[in-house]
Amino acid sequence: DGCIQFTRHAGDVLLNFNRLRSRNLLTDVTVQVDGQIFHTHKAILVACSGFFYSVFMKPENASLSAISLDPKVDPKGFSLLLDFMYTSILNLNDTVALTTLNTAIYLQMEHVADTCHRFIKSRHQV
Amino acid sequence: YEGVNTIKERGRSIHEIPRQD
Repeated sequence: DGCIQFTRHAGDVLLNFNRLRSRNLLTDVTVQVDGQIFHTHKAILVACSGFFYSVFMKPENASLSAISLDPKVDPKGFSLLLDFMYTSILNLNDTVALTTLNTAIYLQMEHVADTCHRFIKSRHQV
Repeated sequence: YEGVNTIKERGRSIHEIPRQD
């Protein structure tokens, strides 16, 4: 007896979620960040961000279909982190590293924030 | 699945949702 592990399953599932997002299919919450609108899936936001977990785990918020973030949040940083949630790829560079760090802290994505912090430190050492 | 003989399947596991219809 044995079992078969499909090693690329997690990536295939996430790619399908990203295809749904890009076609705005089955999206169930719009996130407004400083005037910009992002169509997303609650389950992905909650799975990736402590902030969204704390928001949507409250019964009174579970059916929310729109949420506006604090005006201090940078849409560019949020967009990069949303892409990360749906692809596992974080597009860091000197221009966006600090805003991505700050946004990751706000969204309670500690592991990404640590990575941004290490990236910034490494660039200062160069 | 500790102790169970696991065969790793490297191919695609599910259908791929197209970029557009």
